[in-house]
Amino acid sequence: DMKRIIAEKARELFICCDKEEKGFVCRRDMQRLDGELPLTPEQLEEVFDSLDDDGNGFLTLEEFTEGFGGFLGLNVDP
Amino acid sequence: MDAGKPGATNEGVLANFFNSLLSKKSGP
Repeated sequence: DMKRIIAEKARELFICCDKEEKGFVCRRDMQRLDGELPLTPEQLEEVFDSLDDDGNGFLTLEEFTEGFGGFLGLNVDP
Repeated sequence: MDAGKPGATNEGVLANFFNSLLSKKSGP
């Protein structure tokens, strides 16, 4: 089903950011994407802030999946 | 889309981020 496919895709993309497979993405991980993605460090920071719902400085797979679902215009329960 | 330009909407930046990640994953 669609939600599961999206959740799986979100997981794949999450792993691109969480290269050490810690289970979360921190600001430092995000800044490492500078050079890999056509975004400025400021934009990466902005992305991090908007995905980090509770603002605790750690981006979980759940938060990431929600953000990805929102980007696709869907509500996804991981 | 305005993503990538200064003053782009937050939504645009997010879309740019996910699009870039997706094309990085599926690209060559």
